[in-house]
Amino acid sequence: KKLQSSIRNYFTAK
Amino acid sequence: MFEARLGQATILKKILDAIKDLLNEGTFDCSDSGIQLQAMDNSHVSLVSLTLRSDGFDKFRCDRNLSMGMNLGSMAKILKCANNEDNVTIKAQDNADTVTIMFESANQEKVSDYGMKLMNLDQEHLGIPETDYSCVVRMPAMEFARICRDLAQFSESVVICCTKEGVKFSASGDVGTANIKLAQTGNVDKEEEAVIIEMQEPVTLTFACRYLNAFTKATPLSTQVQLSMCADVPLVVEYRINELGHIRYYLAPKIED
Repeated sequence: KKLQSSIRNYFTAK
Repeated sequence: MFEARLGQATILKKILDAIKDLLNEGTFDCSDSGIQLQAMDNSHVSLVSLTLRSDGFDKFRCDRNLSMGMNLGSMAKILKCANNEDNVTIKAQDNADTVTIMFESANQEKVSDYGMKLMNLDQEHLGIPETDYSCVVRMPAMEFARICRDLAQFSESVVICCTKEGVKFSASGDVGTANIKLAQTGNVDKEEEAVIIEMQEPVTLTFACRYLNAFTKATPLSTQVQLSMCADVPLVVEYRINELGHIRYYLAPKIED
């Protein structure tokens, strides 16, 4: 089973 | 003073159609280089990044940088009031709490203006790192929309596998399995019908169909779509807006439990 990751895990807050 | 004018309202209608299913509201950041919007969808799975260059507008004036938070549902209601061929002008005073959207018929005989309250949105901006993508696929936007629509019937997820032979989209579920393979086109007369693959190394990634289908709402903006992929990083789905800019969607992959 694959889980949906969050876009926040890849991009950092500016 | 901010003022931006486009020759045809239809472009703005299409842009709004391309983002309003993912975002309820968004901040349009205006500067003398143009208009930018960056926002995550409510579930923080995808990110929309819209760039409209000032030189793509018929008229563009931005004296001071301005951030206009807008309810996109309200904006869509206003844009429904425009005919596709109308000129559209977006205007705001510095530090204003409203924006004016004006439509003019081609013969100037009908002029309408709509005022909309701006919102103070506390949206976080994310830094998108420079990435060397392993595979970049360019293909007809209609074909991509068709594939996403077809595969969504079989599963919530689609696996995209890109090799030097081509790109394969797969889904499997209760109904059965589905595989769609596209080979790189050889000689094409029309550039917009081409499938072009630039591959550094093969990549296989899994994505949610729901979001891919939401991205394909941008199809009317562009004949071609570009998919950029790299292991373990978000997919980039880019639609170029002719002579005006682009809309990019970033989608976080599905990962092993």
